[in-house]
Amino acid sequence: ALGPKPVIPGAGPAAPAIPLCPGRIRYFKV
Amino acid sequence: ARSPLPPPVRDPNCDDPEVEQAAWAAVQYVNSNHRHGYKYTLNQIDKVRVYQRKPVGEVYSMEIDLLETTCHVLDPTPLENCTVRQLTEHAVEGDCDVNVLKLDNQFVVSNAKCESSPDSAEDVRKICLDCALLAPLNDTKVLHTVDAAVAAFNAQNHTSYFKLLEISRAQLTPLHSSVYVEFVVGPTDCSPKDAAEPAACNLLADQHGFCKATLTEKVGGEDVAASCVVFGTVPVVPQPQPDGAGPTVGPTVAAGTPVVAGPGPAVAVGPAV
Repeated sequence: ALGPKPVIPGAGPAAPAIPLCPGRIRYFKV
Repeated sequence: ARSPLPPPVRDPNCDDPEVEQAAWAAVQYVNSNHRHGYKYTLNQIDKVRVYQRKPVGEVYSMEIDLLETTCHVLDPTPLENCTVRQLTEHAVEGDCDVNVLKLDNQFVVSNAKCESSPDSAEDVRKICLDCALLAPLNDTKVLHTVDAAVAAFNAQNHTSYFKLLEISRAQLTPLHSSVYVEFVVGPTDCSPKDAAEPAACNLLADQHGFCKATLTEKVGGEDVAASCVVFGTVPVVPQPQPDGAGPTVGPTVAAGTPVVAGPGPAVAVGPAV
């Protein structure tokens, strides 16, 4: 409904994926 | 001198299944390489980088957060059945830097460096004003509580005299009116009756009792409540018999069968008595 994504002049190629870290907390953070 | 690490091959996600496998190998390594205190379990993977290992394999260089469980390292209970120590019990965290080698789809820990630290008293107070805080294990009140608890446990009618092996944990209530301790005992080749010289009693191999006790101060004295879970084969110590009576056959408990000894005679749990 908002139309196509605007093109930002000068924007380079997509950055490499950043690793998802730290990982999930299994219990609680101390 | 060590050669510097080569550039990393990749930076995987911390929750990547292979990274988790490497982290669990590290947890197992840590638990099997300390002989005092409690087993730790994985809480969070903080960082990971993977390096090529020449001529073959990969090295997972990781930072992991662990949490103390309620199972002692000498307790045969599998880690997956151990409960994490809760914040209200003054939780303890472990921070580890580990290198895990992956070779032929097997993860082998090459080195680990860990530091453990308790949660801050302020953080415990934020969630619970009257929670007991961890106390130094050489605190006079702690030592007194453990002595009283070991004596109380030995005063129950066991076949062996039990010696103190380790004080594992101690907590003092805010007003210091009660002391809670956890400690490890081991059965000896002495019966409780001939343990007048405890130094002469020899510990039996691979048998441990994990005990919890509370000493409460009251007007004119103190109360001690102690209970222990004993793992291992408890031998029969011959008891003096009236003339003509045959040898007593006492309880022999198979390895891994817990014996809960609370206030009263020892009760064997499970069918192995």
